[in-house]
Amino acid sequence: SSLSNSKDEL
Amino acid sequence: MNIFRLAGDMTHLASVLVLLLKIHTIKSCAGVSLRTQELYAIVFATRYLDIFTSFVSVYNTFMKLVFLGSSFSIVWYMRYHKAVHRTYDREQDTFRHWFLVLPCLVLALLIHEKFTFLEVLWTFSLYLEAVAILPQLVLLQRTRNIDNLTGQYIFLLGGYRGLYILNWIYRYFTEPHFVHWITWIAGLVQTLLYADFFYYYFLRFIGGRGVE
Repeated sequence: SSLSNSKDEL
Repeated sequence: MNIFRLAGDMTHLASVLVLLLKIHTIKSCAGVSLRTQELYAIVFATRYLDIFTSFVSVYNTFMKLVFLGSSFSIVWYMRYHKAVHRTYDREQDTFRHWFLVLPCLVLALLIHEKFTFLEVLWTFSLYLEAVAILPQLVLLQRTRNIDNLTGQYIFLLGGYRGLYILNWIYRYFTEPHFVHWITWIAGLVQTLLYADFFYYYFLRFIGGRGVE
């Protein structure tokens, strides 16, 4: 899902 | 985390520190667009809404707090600090930046990855950040040449998202299913808007003159 790996960026 | 993203975050941090250095030490914001700073404060406020709900890492939370704190304190300095406010070029900084907010919000309501409150505002912050530099670039054209600190600030601010593009390319090839068109296109547009600034900025380095 998008939460996993695009919300870990600033 | 990869070196491109770390370099991007450090470049972004450096841009904020250069601006805070200029405003806090020489108490001047000459050549700096308050409107761009206000847009950036909105960008961070809408992008980091999940700061208390989703913990990624100490680094991530720390950097979010730094960007939130610095963007709002820069706006405060430029609006309310007597000495700094006096150096603010109100007559020249007239780009109708509120006209940027609504289209970005509408676009985020139309094009997003998930239709949830946080995701739409997060997407809005990506679109808004892509165009947030416009008032600053317009002010730059009007004030002709600027001091080195302001030039370095804009250069670093433009460079950070360019490094993020390298990060996205790296992650696309190393992580399966890492595809985020919205982030990528917004980041590309944002970086392309700096193209002519970068051109003149490098000319300055070659020519050794101020940024014309």
